[in-house]
This record gives sequence, C-alpha cells and structure tokens, in this order.
Amino acid sequence: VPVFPWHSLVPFLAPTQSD
Amino acid sequence: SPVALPPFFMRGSIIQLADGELKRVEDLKTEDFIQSAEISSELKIDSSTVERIDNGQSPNAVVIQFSVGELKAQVCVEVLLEYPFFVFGQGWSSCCPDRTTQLFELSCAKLCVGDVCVSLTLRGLR
Repeated sequence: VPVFPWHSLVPFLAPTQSD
Repeated sequence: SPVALPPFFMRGSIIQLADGELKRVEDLKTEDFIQSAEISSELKIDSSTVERIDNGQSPNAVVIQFSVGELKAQVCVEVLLEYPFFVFGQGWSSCCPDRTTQLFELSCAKLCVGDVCVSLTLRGLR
C-alpha cells in the first residue's frame, strides 16, 4: 500500500517573507 | 480528462504525518497540517484566502486566485474543477464537490470566495 507524505496534499504557493 | 489526477486524494489513501503517524486522507484535520508543519524544519503553513474563482483554459479547469500569507501575495493557480483544497476548520473543499466525490469518493464542501485554505511555504525565506 503506498504511503504519501502529508505535504503532497497541500499546495505550495508563492513564498512570502513573513515568518 | 487530459490531466492526471493525483492518487493521494482517493478515499482511503494512507497519509504520513510529520511525526510518523498514519491517517486516511478523509480523516485529516486542520490540526494534523498545523502540527506537521510545526515539526518540519523546511515547511511552514500559510493561510491562503480565495479571492476569485474564474474559468480555466479548458472546460474542466478553474483559475483560483489566492491571497497568500501575511503579505497577501496574489497567486493564481489553474486546477481541475475536482481538485480539493483543505479549508481551515472545514476540511476538503473543491469547486465541484460532486465531481470530487464521484472521482475520489472524497467528501467535499464547495470551495467559495473567502474560504481560507491551508498552503505551504518555505521557512527561513527573508
């Protein structure tokens, strides 16, 4: 059974400079 | 459909959280994403608010404009109608929940302007 990492499910949107 | 659907949105898919815990995609909660990002050295959760939803290049696609993070960076993504996003406090949501349920067997709410989605960005970018 394949296991997928949690971060594959969430879109990676433009990096912001906030932190 | 000309675009391959990601397999991990299919109901029953096994997802590994950052602490190693395994959950089914349909059982994921907002806290799972927040906690996974908290222990990630590279990734950070951002809040991305849906600003606009327009028709895409093909009839089964939409262009979603997000306002990302504290700086409200405007980002557009083109996705299939059935592509699910995770809305804070609500769960999986897509522009066409019926199609998402039909194709992935994943229960979905309707994604609307104003919804705040979970998105990722890199840590330490300044």
